[in-house]
Amino acid sequence: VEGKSLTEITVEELIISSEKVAHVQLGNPLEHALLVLVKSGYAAVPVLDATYKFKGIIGKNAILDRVLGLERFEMERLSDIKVDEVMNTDIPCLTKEDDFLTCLKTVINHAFVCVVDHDGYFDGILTRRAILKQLNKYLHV
Amino acid sequence: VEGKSLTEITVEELIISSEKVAHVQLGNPLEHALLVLVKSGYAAVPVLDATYKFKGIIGKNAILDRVLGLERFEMERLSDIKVDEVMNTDIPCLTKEDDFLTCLKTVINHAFVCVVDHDGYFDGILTRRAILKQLNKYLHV
Ligand SMILES: Nc1ncnc2c1ncn2[C@@H]1O[C@@H]2COP(=O)(O)O[C@H]3[C@@H](O)[C@H](n4cnc5c(N)ncnc54)O[C@@H]3COP(=O)(O)O[C@H]2[C@H]1O
Ligand SMILES: Nc1ncnc2c1ncn2[C@@H]1O[C@@H]2COP(=O)(O)O[C@H]3[C@@H](O)[C@H](n4cnc5c(N)ncnc54)O[C@@H]3COP(=O)(O)O[C@H]2[C@H]1O
Repeated sequence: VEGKSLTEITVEELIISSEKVAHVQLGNPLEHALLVLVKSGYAAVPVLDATYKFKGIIGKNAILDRVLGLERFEMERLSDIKVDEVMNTDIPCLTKEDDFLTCLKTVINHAFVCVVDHDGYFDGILTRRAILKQLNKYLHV
Repeated sequence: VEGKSLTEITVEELIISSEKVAHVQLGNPLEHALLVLVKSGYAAVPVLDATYKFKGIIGKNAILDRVLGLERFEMERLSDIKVDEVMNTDIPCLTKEDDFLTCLKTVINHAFVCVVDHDGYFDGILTRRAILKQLNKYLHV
């Protein structure tokens, strides 16, 4: 009975929906992306195109690693490089129907996962925190 | 029976021990800390003093936020500011004897937690990934 209640939970109940998710646009320069990341406080955020389709993830490490020169961080180059040259596109996605165990397996290696609909439009994100809160609840019943 | 096996697990079985943990020293300038963070790829790492006592956590966001000026990121200031002026000391710690449910509760709001002995010496870290892997195993039995 306990096990049954967890497996009934889907992404839809755990998702942080798109309007609450900080993101950057495909054409943005890294300078803008880094400002969004530092001001929001997030290590990485989704990258969306102009129609709100999910394209990849961009994080502070990839940006800083890109401009790390032999002597210093060459921050002036940030306005010349676009987000799509640096973003990570090799990331799993989930849909709203995916079940709890699929979510759990996916967040083992990813701090958050993007949720898309069947046409690739961005629905929101599923975070490790949401999964851990649910598991904590389940184990205290 | 299933529930019993999880509650028997302690920090000691899940810990990433200190020699495998990237860290910075209390006296280091932010410039060194940022290099350690970008090269290791970690968003944040522990700060230890010269005797290996745990002092706090330092992350890329706190460093970048500190040098974000009105016009640009003032990276030249990184060599003048020390890690202890920026690090976060308001963080929970665990000990090797703490049980699984205590770990789970603590990582809900922290991507990783530092483990110390009874004299405050740094033993290692407990990550969300370690907790999630254990829970995944438990739910697939
Ligand atoms: N402003 C804030 N207020 C309170 N707690 C905060 C916070 N920023 C970060 N945290 C805490 O730190 C964890 C790691 O954040 P990080 O930015 O590295 O990694 C985050 C970030 O990359 C992304 N993320 C989370 N919420 C987001 C949002 N609203 N928009 C865009 N990205 C988000 O998902 C990752 C995992 O998030 P998760 O919540 O599991 O885990 C978060 C959360 O527990
Ligand atoms: N080099 C790498 N290889 C493979 N996967 C990697 C990786 N770097 C990061 N990841 C993945 O990204 C997650 C978030 O890493 P982050 O650096 O934001 O946040 C990390 C970092 O701040 C810290 N951390 C983890 N391992 C560390 C280590 N050996 N030394 C210092 N800090 C560490 O604990 C946080 C949570 O780590 P966790 O393993 O749960 O979760 C990691 C892991 O799943």
